[in-house]
Amino acid sequence: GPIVLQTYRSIADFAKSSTTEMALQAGDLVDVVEKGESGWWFCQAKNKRGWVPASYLEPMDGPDESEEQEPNYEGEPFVVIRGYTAVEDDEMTLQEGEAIEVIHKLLDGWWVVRKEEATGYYPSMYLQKSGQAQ
Amino acid sequence: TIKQPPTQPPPRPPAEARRKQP
Repeated sequence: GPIVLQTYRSIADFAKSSTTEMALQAGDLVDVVEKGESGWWFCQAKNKRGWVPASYLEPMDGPDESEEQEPNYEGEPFVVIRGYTAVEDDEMTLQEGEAIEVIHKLLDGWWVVRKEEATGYYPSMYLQKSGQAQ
Repeated sequence: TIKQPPTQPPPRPPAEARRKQP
């Protein structure tokens, strides 16, 4: 049967920075084709398609809180597969190979991680579950 | 086939989204 796609509304303007992304204006309606854990969602509109940041979209049918996981304060072990230097105060700076714990997997692709006493946001696409081959 | 997603992390949520967070 036909695949029913969820419609989302853009809450802000988004300027694309690569050819696979899709620019948005606040209020644009898009259908979501694929939701990536990285926080990039593949969307289509009337005559365009491309990747869009999940945090710029809100569901037309009310908040889909069911998709958002609860924080797990015990933490899930992950390894940093790519270093990142914090840009904002609430982000973490980590080096490749460091072991951290993920305590909250957010749909926008910025996960809350813990390293010793410090916590902050880190891009999920630069993390890999401990013990998994890359 | 769906193109590969961008290799850069997505931007942090816009101010509009942050205001909605509790």
